[in-house]
Amino acid sequence: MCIVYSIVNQKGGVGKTTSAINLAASLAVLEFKTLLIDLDPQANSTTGLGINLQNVYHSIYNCLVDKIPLQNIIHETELKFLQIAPAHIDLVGAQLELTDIKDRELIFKQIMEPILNLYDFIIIDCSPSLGLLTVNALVASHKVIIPVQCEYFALEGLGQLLNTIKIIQQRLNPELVIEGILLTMLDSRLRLNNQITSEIRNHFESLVFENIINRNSKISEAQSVGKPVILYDVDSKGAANYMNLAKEILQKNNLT
Amino acid sequence: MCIVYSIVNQKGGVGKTTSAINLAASLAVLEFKTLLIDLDPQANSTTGLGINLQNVYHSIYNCLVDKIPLQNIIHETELKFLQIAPAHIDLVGAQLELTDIKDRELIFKQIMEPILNLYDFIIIDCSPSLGLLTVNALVASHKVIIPVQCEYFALEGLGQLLNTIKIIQQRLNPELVIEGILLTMLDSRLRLNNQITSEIRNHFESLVFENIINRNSKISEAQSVGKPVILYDVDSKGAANYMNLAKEILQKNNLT
Ligand SMILES: Nc1ncnc2c1ncn2[C@@H]1O[C@H](COP(=O)(O)OP(=O)(O)OP(=O)(O)O)[C@@H](O)[C@H]1O
Ligand SMILES: Nc1ncnc2c1ncn2[C@@H]1O[C@H](COP(=O)(O)OP(=O)(O)OP(=O)(O)O)[C@@H](O)[C@H]1O
Ligand SMILES: [Mg+2]
Ligand SMILES: [Mg+2]
Repeated sequence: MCIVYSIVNQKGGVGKTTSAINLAASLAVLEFKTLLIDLDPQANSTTGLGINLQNVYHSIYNCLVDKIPLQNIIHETELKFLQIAPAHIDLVGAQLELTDIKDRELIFKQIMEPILNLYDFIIIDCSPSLGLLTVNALVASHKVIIPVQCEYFALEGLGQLLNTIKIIQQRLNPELVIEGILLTMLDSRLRLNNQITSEIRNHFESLVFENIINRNSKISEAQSVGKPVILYDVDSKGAANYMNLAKEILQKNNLT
Repeated sequence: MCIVYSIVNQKGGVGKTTSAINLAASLAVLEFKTLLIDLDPQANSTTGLGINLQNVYHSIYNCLVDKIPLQNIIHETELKFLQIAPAHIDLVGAQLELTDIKDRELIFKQIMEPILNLYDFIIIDCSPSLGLLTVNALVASHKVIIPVQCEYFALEGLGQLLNTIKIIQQRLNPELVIEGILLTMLDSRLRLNNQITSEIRNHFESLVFENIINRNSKISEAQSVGKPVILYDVDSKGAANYMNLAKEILQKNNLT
C-alpha cells in the first residue's frame, strides 16, 4: 500500500526541497521503496540528488502535457531504494498549458495511478505557490507535510495554507490528511526562533511533528555536491534529524 | 525623475521582501520620496511594515482587476517619505483573471503611469515565481535588483532568471537594466557561503553590488514587530548594510 506525500508551503525558502530529498533518502536507507517527484520548475530536488539536467530528456512536464507514462522518465539515484522523477524548466509553461483542460486538477492523479503499486512511499516536492501544479499534487496525495521556518513571515502564511488545504479536502480530495507541520532551520540560539517555535506548538499542538530540523551547514553543503545529507555526512545532526523524522512518520503509519 | 525598481528572484526565501522593505526605508530616511508596492499575494511587505491586513479594503488586486486608481490604495507608514501600496491574498486569482486580457503584460505599467511624478523611487516586491505578475513588474520597471542567498540552489536559479530578464528586455521592455545582484544572508563563518560568494563575484563581476547583506537576527526580529530594521535597531549591522546599499544605489544613479 503506497502512501503519497506532498511537501507544500507557498512561502519560499522554508525547506520544502531539503525536506523532500532528505526524508525520501532516509526512507530509502530504511529499505522502503521510495519515489521522489520534482514538481517545481526550479528542479532543485532533481539537481540536489545529483542528476545532471542535461541528461534529462523527458521530465514531469512531458507526462503532464505529452502524456508520456511516468515510469518512462524515472531515474536511479545513489540509493538502491530511491528513484526520482525529474523536473525541467518547461514546467513553468505547464500551468498556462493546463488551464483550459477539463478536470485540470486531476491530471497528475491520473498520471500517478499506474505506478502506485511499485512503491511504498511517493514524495512530491512543490514550488512556492498555491497554483495549479501544487493543487494537482494535493489532489493526488494521501497526506501533506508542511515545512515551516521558525520566522515571522513563515508563521503568517500558515493560516492561508491551511485554508487552501481545507478547500481541497472539501472539493477535490476528501481523503487528504495533514501528516504534520515540520519546524525547519531552527537555530536555538536565536530568541525569535524559540519564540515562534513555542507559538506554533501551542497553537497547532499535535499537528506539529515531535522532531525538529535544526539549522546545520552539512545540509546545504550536501546539496552543492548533489547528495542527500545522510550520504554526505552520516554523523551530522542534519542526517540524524531527518532519519528521526522518517521514523516518526513510520510510527504514525504503524510501519515500524 | 522617478526610478522604478523590481526586486525579483523565482527562488524562494532569498530576501526579496526583506530587501524591498529595508532599501525603501533607507531611501526614505535619506528623504527621497519612496513608494513600496507589494505585488506578492503573501503580502509580506505589507505586514512587514506594520499594516494590519484587516484595514486593507483595497489592494493592488483591485487596481489590476477593478481598475481602481493606484493612488486610492496607498497607505502611510511610520516614515514620512515612505508609503506603501499593499497586497492582498486575492492576488492569487489575478494571474488567472488576467491571462485572457489583450496586452496582459502591460497592465501594471499603465496603472503606474499616473503616479510616477509623485515619487523619487518606486520599489516593487515580487513573489517567488516568473509568472504574469512578475513579468508585469519587470515591464513596468527601469531597473531590477536580484537578491541571491549564498547557497547552492539560489546560485543554480540565477542563469534561468537572467535568461528571462533578457527575453523581457528584447520583447517587452528594452529600457530595463540590471542594477545589480545583491548577496544576502551571508554568514561568513560558513565555508559554503564564502565559496559561493566568490563564485558569484568571479562570474558576474561588476554586476554584483559592493555591499553585502550579512545574516543578522535584528532583521527578522524587526519584521515580527512590523518595522524596517532601521526603526527597530538603528545601530544594528542589518540597518547599516541596507543603508550602505541605498547609498551605493544613489551613487550609481549620480544622486548623492
Ligand atoms: N536545516 C537546514 N540547515 C541549513 N540550511 C538549510 C536547512 N534547510 C534548508 N536549508 C537551506 O535553506 C535554503 C532553502 O531551503 P530549500 O531550498 O529546501 O527551501 P524550499 O522551500 O524548497 O525553497 P523554494 O520555496 O525556493 O522551493 C537552501 O539553500 C537550503 O540549503
Ligand atoms: N539578512 C538577513 N538576516 C537574517 N534573516 C534574514 C535576512 N534576510 C532575510 N531574512 C529572513 O529570511 C527569511 C526569508 O526572507 P524573505 O521573506 O525576505 O525572502 P523572500 O525572497 O521575500 O521570500 P519569498 O520567496 O517567500 O517571497 C525571512 O524570515 C527573513 O526574516
Ligand atoms: Mg524547493
Ligand atoms: Mg517575499
